[in-house]
Amino acid sequence: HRSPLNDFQRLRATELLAVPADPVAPLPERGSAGQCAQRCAASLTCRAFHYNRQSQLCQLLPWTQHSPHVQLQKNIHYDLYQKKDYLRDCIVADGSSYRGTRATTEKGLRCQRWQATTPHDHRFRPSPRNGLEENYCRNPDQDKRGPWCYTVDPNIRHQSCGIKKCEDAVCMTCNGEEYRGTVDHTESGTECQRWDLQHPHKHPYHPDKYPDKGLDDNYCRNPDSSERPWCYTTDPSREREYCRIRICKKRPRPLNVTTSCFRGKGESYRGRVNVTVSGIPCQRWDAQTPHQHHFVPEKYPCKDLQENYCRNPDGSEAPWCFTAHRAIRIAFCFHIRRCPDELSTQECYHGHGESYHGHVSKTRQGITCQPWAAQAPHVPQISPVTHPEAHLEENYCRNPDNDSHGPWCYTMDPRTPFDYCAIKPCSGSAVPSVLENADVMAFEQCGRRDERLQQKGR
Amino acid sequence: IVGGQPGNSPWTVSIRNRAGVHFCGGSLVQEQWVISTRQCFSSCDADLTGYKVQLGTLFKDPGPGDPDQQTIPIVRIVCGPSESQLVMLKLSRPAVLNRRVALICLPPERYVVPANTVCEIAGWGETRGTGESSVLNVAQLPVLAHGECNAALRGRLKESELCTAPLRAGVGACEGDYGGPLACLTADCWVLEGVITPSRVCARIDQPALFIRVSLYVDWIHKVMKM
Repeated sequence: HRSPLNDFQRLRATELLAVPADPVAPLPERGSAGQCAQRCAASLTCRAFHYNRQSQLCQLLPWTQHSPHVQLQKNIHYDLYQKKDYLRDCIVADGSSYRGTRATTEKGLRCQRWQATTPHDHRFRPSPRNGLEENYCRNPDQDKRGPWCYTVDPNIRHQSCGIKKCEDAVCMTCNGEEYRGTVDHTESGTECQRWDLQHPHKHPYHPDKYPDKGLDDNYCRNPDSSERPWCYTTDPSREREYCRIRICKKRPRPLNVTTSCFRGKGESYRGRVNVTVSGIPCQRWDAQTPHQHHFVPEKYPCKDLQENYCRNPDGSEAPWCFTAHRAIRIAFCFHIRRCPDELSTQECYHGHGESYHGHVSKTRQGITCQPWAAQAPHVPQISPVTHPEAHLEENYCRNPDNDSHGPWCYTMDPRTPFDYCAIKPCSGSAVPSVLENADVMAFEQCGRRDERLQQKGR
Repeated sequence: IVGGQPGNSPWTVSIRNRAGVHFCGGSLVQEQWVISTRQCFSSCDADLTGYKVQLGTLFKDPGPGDPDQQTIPIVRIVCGPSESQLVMLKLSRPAVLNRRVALICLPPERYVVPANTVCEIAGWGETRGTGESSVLNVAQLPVLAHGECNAALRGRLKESELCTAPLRAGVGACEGDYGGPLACLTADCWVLEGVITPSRVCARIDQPALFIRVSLYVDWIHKVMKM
């Protein structure tokens, strides 16, 4: 049930280019990514492969991103898979499989090239099978202390390179939701299943669907706010299991703590609202009735699960709580005010700002405005050509179409065609209230409902 | 919806997070655009990968075989003018309009819906035991005149807010309804006059309920869809 892809680290939409181009690049072959991984694993020279998901073509490569004269490049047609052993800068078990590029000992001595026999003669000759290369640290004799090398110091024959075990190389804080290390085995030593595969265990945590959870390859992660990082296992009889990862000594100071409002999803909200908007008290976090749950305060030390205050320990949409009502397990606390997240304004405008000629050139979210004369990243429908009289200078905020909400601009963010600017109406700026005159309503076609349950008596 | 009853509102959509859980409502104003409220979303450039809208069904969590159900990924969020508390959500593909799915009209710019117009809120939110929480609930609320409402709120009412009168039976929107519609039937057409936003307490019997006055932002809505 173990996928051959488990030995590889995937980089999406990326190509590995040899510089200059390799004249004898291996011809691509057709197959699944798994078959391609199998071919690469079986080849002594293969260290990576390109995989084109659309054409299902796979091209084996004799180098990785750490090899000389190669470079990574964005390419939406390829995913790049590289052998983990060549990329990891930590070791698994005794490090016999380590193929990284560390070339100094733990005391900082430079390593002797394996090819060389001076200053130290030795019996370990490089071969495609044993991975001895250049002067990189290796463990050809399964030394318990891990990868080592002969040193260039005539007085010191060899020395350990002091490469850490992966579970110690990157520590975790709190519940490990931010852990991005490379441990890929569980506490019991079982290998993890890749997050981008649905076998042997089907699961909801697709990496594409949770881009902020770092669900890379088959590394241990904590996407669902469990107590610690975990993974689905390659053992069909055991769905998931925790991983052993060192806890950092220092606990991080909570950032951007707010009490009277919440920002983003409210993970750092530490206020005291403890009643749902429908008037039901929240359940205490240290209680298991009326609702059983796993958010025990002691197991979530960084989440401040005090009393029965609204909190967001699992990255939900907003602070929430278990409710004291048996029939209502969870309620969001959206009634807590959101903290303002717009830039403070420097200038102001009169009316709708149609005569504003100031120099503010950022949107209220802090994005830089696109010059009015530019054609990218957005092709403007309004420009100095179409509106010569509107003073559309450089990338200053303006209101050429008399937008009732003030000066705006096209933005340099490709995902945001336009936005309003960090300018506020001047106090006392007279704009007729909407309540002073009501227009007669006229409609076209929408808003019709062809059947109404009321007429049928619910 | 507290104090409502199961009903039909074919422009009301359910907004679902990555785990598929309903957390807010919205209104379909164009085949590929939904209006909701800023309060439901973490930021104006939130990564909504995995977030979806569900429409075409009365059920909050329909079974697999529901024929008219449509579930469409959200690809972009656009925040409204600062005071508006509105957001526009672009869908990855147009919704299919049918017997269960319809667009709701937008009012003319800056239109003020007359007091005592009977409008309707709809949503899959908390019912506090007053309705059937597994299906869409609707409730009727009369619009309250701006002056009257401003007096009841001791002068704190904004021009961008619209009020409905409190009902002795305790009728109103609640948690899970935010972002959904206040729709008013005018000239045989349903019009999106307001958007539901969080209040401190649901369905109060002694205070008006507040909604975002959509007519103040119709120009922005059209501009976003055009841009």
